[in-house]
Amino acid sequence: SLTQRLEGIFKKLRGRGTLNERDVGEALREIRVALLEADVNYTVVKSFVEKVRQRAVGAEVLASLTPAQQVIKIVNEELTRLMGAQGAELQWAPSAPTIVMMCGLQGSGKTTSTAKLAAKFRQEGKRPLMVAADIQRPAAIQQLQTLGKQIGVPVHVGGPGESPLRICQEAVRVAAAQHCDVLLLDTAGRLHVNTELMEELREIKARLQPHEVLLVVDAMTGQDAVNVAKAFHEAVQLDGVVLTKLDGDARGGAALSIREVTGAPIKFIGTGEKVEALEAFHPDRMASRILG
Amino acid sequence: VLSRGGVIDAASLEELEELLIAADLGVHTVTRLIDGLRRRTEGGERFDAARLTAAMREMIGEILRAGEAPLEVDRERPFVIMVIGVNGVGKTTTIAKLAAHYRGEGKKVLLAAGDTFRAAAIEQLEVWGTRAQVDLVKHQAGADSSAVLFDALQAARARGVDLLIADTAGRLHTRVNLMEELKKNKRVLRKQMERAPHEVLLVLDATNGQNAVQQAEQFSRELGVTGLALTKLDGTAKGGVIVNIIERLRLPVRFVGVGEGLRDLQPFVAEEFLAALFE
Ligand SMILES: Nc1nc2c(ncn2[C@@H]2O[C@H](COP(=O)(O)OP(=O)(O)OP(=O)(O)O)[C@@H](O)[C@H]2O)c(=O)[nH]1
Ligand SMILES: Nc1nc2c(ncn2[C@@H]2O[C@H](COP(=O)(O)OP(=O)(O)OP(=O)(O)O)[C@@H](O)[C@H]2O)c(=O)[nH]1
Ligand SMILES: [Mg+2]
Ligand SMILES: [Mg+2]
Repeated sequence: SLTQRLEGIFKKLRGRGTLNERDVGEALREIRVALLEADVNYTVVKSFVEKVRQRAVGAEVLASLTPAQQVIKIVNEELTRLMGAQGAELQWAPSAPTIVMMCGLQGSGKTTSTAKLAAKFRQEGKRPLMVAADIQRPAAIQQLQTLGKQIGVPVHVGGPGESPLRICQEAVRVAAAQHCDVLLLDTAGRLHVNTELMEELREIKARLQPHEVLLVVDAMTGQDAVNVAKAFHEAVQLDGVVLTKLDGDARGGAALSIREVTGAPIKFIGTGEKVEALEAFHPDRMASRILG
Repeated sequence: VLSRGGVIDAASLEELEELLIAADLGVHTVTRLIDGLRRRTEGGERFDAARLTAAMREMIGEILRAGEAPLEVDRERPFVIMVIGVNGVGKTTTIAKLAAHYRGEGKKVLLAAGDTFRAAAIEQLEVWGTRAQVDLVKHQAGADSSAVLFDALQAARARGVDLLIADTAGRLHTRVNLMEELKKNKRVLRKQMERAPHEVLLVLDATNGQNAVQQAEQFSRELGVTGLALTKLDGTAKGGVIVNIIERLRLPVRFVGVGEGLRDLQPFVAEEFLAALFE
């Protein structure tokens, strides 16, 4: 573990009162490796390590801690602070329906997460309506309909030839008519470099003015997370992130990268394939997971 | 950054290191490569950015070429391909592309809807089957996946099909019970036909980072993987994890996925992958 590696570095320095430049330098190299192993983007690692250096050099080693533990304490605090406040919740609109738009790369878990959120809101006594706005993936509509039946939440499906934008606009009318509290738009997976599809997303955002735009990201995402997050943020101004597949053993460094470049908080995490597998985000737990 | 006698442009070396880390090769692999590069550049000559890059390209190219081994499907009939991998990587879509590819070669292809778990997984493969103009063997949702594969293989042999491609449900390699299910799927095929499945194809997503290494290791250890497919290379992710995976596990990369359409499948060509890596 990182703590063990740092203990090794500091073993020879017992009894020093403050952390000097060279001790910290070596420790920072270990921290850099740990973060890169965890898939944190290398530019984010650079700036993060620099922040830690500034706090660590000359820092007092608390009587109860070893130098290694003191550095770890600083790293953990910085990471947790970066990961953002705990329990960043969905912001409910002043008047119904609250419109939530799910977006992200192919296969990240949007459709499943849409159903998970809908199930959660239904449990909380709300009236959700899911919108099958992915008309390109084979059986995407059936996928959302099947999930809708499982959780007892209706799904709005468009007519033949209707564009995703039209489907969403029609859904808003339906939601108002049926007094739904929250409208969840499940959009098609798309590449951030697909100009046409990013424009489609921009248009849905512009015309529907969703109260929450959530980027759904696979926790296994590597260095590319920064590029994806930046592009989606520029296109539709993200309000939050859903980080999925955290039930695996990916360290999840993408979470830090995304937070760093967009400022968007992680609002929910996916912890399994079942519709109940949605949890609140804990920045401190994520920080220690990333550090390994 | 002075090597014994040689001179390396330190800034270029750092730039190269960052390029490779950004491409998801992984910090440990990159460190190894950079050390190897340093050794190669000892000998008194000056290595500037261009020469460093060329030398690094050569080193990585060597590893990638070892991973170039096209799938040979004519040695068995039906040739059975079992497609596995974690959730959402592109298994079902890759199967559709493979079906179209082999049908285009005049082969008779049959698909097995082995994902009996995920919502509308069978329907998804059915749509693809229709588009690729190949038949599909399926049971109802929630059925035993081994029973589907068993029936599909029986049908494949009875119909004199050239290729049987089996879809399986996505699963994380950390789920012991799901890995056991996959092992049972494999046993059931093997019991019916001596060397089936002839290819256990692990699908990896190019947008994944270092976890792809764990996926390759675990699926390999538990199932015995014989080939890889790397999808979503049409994005900006470079899929650099494959360098470490090829080197450590000696697994060939059969195909790369470059889009969501039926024709968006290409054979893995080391030179092309290398060129994209350094773009
Ligand atoms: N283990 C695990 N699997 C998940 C999680 N979230 C989603 N999945 C699985 O990931 C796969 C992809 O999920 P989808 O919901 O279809 O992803 P998507 O983003 O809608 O995909 P596209 O619409 O094709 O872009 C499915 O097999 C899901 O069951 C999670 O938190 N944990
Ligand atoms: N851009 C791009 N998208 C791809 C590629 N391959 C698959 N996809 C997309 O990725 C998403 C997931 O593909 P699937 O084939 O459903 O993946 P899967 O592994 O079968 O997913 P599960 O069965 O849920 O585990 C779909 O939206 C596909 O269109 C590729 O090479 N490029
Ligand atoms: Mg979807
Ligand atoms: Mg599938």
